[in-house]
Amino acid sequence: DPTVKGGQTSEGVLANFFNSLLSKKTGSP
Amino acid sequence: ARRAAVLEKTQEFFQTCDIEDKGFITRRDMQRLYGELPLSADELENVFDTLDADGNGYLTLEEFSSGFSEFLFGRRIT
Repeated sequence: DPTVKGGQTSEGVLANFFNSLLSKKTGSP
Repeated sequence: ARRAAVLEKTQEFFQTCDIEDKGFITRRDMQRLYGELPLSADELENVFDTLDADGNGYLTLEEFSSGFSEFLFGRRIT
């Protein structure tokens, strides 16, 4: 897997990002 | 119906990042999400670089949705 800064794969970072957006949207009142 | 839902979500997320409603996302817009999302500044930078497929410094809805599809379905749809 290609790694990026911080040792996390770009796919992992992308997944984190979209998961955060999902929880931000669903988590807000 | 599922495709419409994905499209709707994509546009919603895109607008979350494109605060000024410019129609594209810049690296600076991405950095503004720092503090709002549980990601470090470095990680947000990486997200931008990963999504900005042509590396022109602007993230279009097309590039954004392509990245979102990759996240959802495990592959990039062009």
